Amino acid sequence: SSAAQVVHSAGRRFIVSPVPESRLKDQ
Amino acid sequence: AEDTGVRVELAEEDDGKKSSIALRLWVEDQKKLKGKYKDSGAIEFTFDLETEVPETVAQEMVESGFFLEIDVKIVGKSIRDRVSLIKWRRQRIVSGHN
Repeated sequence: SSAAQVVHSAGRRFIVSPVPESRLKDQ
Repeated sequence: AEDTGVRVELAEEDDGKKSSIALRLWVEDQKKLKGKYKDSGAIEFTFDLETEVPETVAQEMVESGFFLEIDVKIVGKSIRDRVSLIKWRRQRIVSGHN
């Protein structure tokens, strides 16, 4: 799934989303 | 900045004014990390340039399971380098105006 995932840690919100392939190195 | 294998970029345009800014972090080269990295994508978060410490955010990422404790320094350094660059750019703009 390409939907963003939200993770909360100590009041901070981390939003996780896929990295565009063009931004990946050595892969 | 040193190539740490962890890339940190602005997730929004820097207007040069607000202290809290959105950043996006992802692993570009997992060979540079000591621990085994679970590829979970890009992590977006807000960071307060005036009050927050990059190493604290790195620790929170460890606690959230994105990275292992062994890599907390490299993640913290990656954030710190980007934050320094943002602050440096802002300083330049301010001194250019004066």
